[in-house]
Amino acid sequence: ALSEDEFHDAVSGEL
Amino acid sequence: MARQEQVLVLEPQQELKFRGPFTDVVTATLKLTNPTDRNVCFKVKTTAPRRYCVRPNSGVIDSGTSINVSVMLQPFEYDPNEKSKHKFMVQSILAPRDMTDMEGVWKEAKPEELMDSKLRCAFEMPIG
Repeated sequence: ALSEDEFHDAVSGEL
Repeated sequence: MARQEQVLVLEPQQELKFRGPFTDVVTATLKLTNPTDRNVCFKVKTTAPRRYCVRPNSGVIDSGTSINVSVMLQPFEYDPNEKSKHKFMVQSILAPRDMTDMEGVWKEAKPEELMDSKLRCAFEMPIG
């Protein structure tokens, strides 16, 4: 089965 | 459990387009409009958090207003055959009328109060 997408908080600072 | 329908209007609605070349940061803009009479808290999530810088990545959209979110794709080695699998989610919740701090709103949020919209990403090379 397709792995359910795993979402993380987006980053607003420097990566 | 009936999920609350998303009240925010997203532009674009389904797909964020990033036009290369990808040797430098490429920015896509996601416009979030709040057509309701309530303030709405939002936060942006992604399946590729190390690849994108998102500003603002969370906040409150006052009733009847819009904000533009800049989604900045960091430079990478573009492969035209590699279809982007990255996805974004805008999670939102109606702001309590007496809201003091936003963190508290997310902590106390009940799952059925949360709304979310998902967008996929598309990478395009410049024309010509």
